[in-house]
Amino acid sequence: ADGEPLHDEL
Amino acid sequence: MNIFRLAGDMSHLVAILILLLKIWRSRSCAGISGKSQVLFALVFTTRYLDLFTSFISAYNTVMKVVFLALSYATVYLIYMRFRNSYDSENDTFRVEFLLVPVIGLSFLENYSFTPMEILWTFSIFLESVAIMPQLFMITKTGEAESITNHYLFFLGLYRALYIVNWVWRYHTEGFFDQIAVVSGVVQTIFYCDFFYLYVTRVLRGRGKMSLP
Repeated sequence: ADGEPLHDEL
Repeated sequence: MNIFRLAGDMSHLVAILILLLKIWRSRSCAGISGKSQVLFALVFTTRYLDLFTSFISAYNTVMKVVFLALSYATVYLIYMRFRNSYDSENDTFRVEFLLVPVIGLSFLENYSFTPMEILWTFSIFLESVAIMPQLFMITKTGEAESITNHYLFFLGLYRALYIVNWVWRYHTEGFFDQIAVVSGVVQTIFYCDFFYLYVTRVLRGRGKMSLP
């Protein structure tokens, strides 16, 4: 969703 | 993905496997804090809810599933299969003293006030303190088996490598995740005293070591 960061780390 | 991040993830995996195999082979979880392991299972559970909402990469998905499965397997071995060897009398850290402030902070400081983001933030904050019952237990009993120390060493190495990864990502892609970085640095500081003792005592052949 917009404004929510994508957490690409574990 | 960079080499530091990959090496960090691999150290994390090695740490978890060392612990699991130690318990499995010795048929005993003596000296292991079940509370820390439950907290780590909770960390993975609340952080990896995005398995259901967003796909990042095959690597990412596989590692998340592996971490979840291994953490639950560890908790199962400690509290079910080898519960007779569980040293509950020395695993007396009051977990609520960690959970209450961590829950409070994750509501106050997050990237977005949504259930998923609050749970992600909770998992980041909780991970930074989840090892405290284990360190408390070692302090209480006065010593830890060297295999437990190897476990803690690889956990600490994973945290240190993640910091290098963040420095790298900041310079190469302008990436800066304030919540992860601040709590990651705090978490790594917890391991510094342990690192020093590990290098000076365990690696010099005494096998066992004690924390002051």
